[in-house]
Parts: sequence; structure tokens; C-alpha cells
Amino acid sequence: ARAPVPPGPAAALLRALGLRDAPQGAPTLRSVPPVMWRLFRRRDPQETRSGLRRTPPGTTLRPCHVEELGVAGNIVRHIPDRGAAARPPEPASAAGQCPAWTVVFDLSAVDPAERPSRARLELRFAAAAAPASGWELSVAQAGEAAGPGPGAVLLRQAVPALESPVRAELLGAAWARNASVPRSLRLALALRPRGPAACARLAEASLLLVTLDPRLCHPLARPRR
Amino acid sequence: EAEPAAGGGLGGACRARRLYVSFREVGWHRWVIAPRGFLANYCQGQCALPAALSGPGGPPALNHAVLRALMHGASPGAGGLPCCVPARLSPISMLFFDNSDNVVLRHYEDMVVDECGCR
Repeated sequence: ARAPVPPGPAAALLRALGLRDAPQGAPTLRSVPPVMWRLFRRRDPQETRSGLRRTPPGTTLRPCHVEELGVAGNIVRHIPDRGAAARPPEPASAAGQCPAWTVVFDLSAVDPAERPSRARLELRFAAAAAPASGWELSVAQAGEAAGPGPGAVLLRQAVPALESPVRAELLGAAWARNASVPRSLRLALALRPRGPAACARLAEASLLLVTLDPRLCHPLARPRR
Repeated sequence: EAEPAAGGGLGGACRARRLYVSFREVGWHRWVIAPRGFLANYCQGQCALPAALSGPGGPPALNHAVLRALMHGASPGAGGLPCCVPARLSPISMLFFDNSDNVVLRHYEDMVVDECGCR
């Protein structure tokens, strides 16, 4: 039997950095979300350092902690919805029974060793007019079929307005807090007006996933209790 | 892009020197969004006495390194001098696209040499 070809130094380095393969490059039509830029600028120690000068006291951030989101973690992923292309076009402003949408997130890039600390669903809706009493968002498990038939409802929450993104925490609802991240996530979403109003349209869905990979978290860097 | 050592060799005391790692040079610029590179630095220099004792504010010298430098002073060639290596490192964050078109922010420990020492 032929022995497997040993990986080159570049592959070994990428594995040390927690990557299975060298990424191919920037995808077309995929911009960097502002939240990721914000998190990067806040985390980057070289933003406050030049040359060999030491980081001034008091400016160091807690290691393995995402300050802006207030959770433990050393990896933040912005995961786009894969279900958008398969969704049928919606009627412009149908009243009455509002449609449900199936969103799909590919989480296969997450290593089983990573421990999730936040899974924030971020949704942008477009609506012609807002009902006085707002909306209600429901998130349910979706089956494997392409149809939007919802399963068990995972969470419901009131949405007063749609001007800013609607956020919902999925950790503890879509999967248990102490469980590994699933390989993929299919959700059925519905946004119903709490009063007479036209239905809203789902413009964009994404998942902000924060995980902690203990292998990348240096034990000496952790603050002593 | 590295700062050349004084005299073109290992001259000078052990200390951190400038080394800028450019992701374009490494060929990672197509998927690393930010930073474009970072100041990784490196350690170079002699670990003979008194450098092996480390200056004020520097990393504490290892007893073993001091004794080895002493031994080398008394009898050059016996075991050689201690090594000039990173003594304090700091992390960087990288923002990149992965193969699933996700935008990923990862925090990596021990990427920048802040301080060198004789070990």
C-alpha cells in the first residue's frame, strides 16, 4: 500500500491555525458585514501598537473573550443563509396569512471541539407599513424537505419595529448550550403582524456564531483566579 | 521585511528585531481580509555575558542560561551559548473568508514577539 503523501509545511501551518484547507479566496458578491469589522477593530492588539512598543497598560483585552458580545470565545463566524436561492418569490404585500421562510445555515466548518457561546440569528425585513402593535417572530425547526412546513417552535419574540435588524438568540433554543454545534441548521421563520397590516418580506438572514476553541486559548494567558 | 542584524551576522545582544509578515508575500491575501500583515518580529543576538543576565525591565534570566554563558566564557565551545528566543509573545486577530463563504474572526495567541531572552 502506498503511504499517504505527507502534507507540506503550508498545510501543517494552516492546521496549526485551525484551518482544514487553504481557503480559496474571497467569494463574489459577499461583503464583510459591519459587525465583523467592528469586532476585528476592537480585538486587534496591533491597532494600539506600533513597532516594538509594548501595549500600554490597561488596553489589553481579556483573552478568549469577545468583549462586544459579552461571551467567552476566540472564533466569531458570520454565516450567510443558504436557503435564500431556493425560496419562491413572495407576493409584494400579501395581507392575511403571511408566508413562512426556511433559512439554512451550513455549520460544517465548525470543529466538534469548539464550544458555542452565542448563536445570534440576525434578520432584516422589509415592510410597506408597520402595524401599531408591532410584529411577532416565531422560529421553528424546519424539516429536510424544501417546503417551509414548521416543526416544533423554538422561540417566539415580540418585534416592535423592523427598521433595525431583528436578533434572536438560538443557543439553548435550537440546540442545547452544552452540546456541539450541529452540521447544519434549518429553521422555519414567520413574522406575523399583531394587527391589520400587510406582510413583511424577509430581506436577509445570517447567523453570528461565537465559539471557544480551547486548543487556541493559551492556558497561561487566562487570568488567574 | 526584516530588520538586518547589526554587522550582517549575529552581532549585538539578544533582543527583538522587526519582522513584518506580509500576507501578500505568503500568498494568503486572497482570503485574509484583515490585517494585510502584522509585525511578528523575531529574536536575534548574542547570549554571552552580560546579555545573558538580561537588562533591567527585560525577562528574568534562567539560571541555566547564566551558568551556560559563564561556562562558555571560561571554556569557549563547551556546549555553546544559550539561545536567543522569544520570552514574551502577544496575540493577533485575523479576519478572513473560509471555504464555506463565512466571514470568520479568529484570535491567535503567540503570534508577535514582544520580548526576547537567553534560554
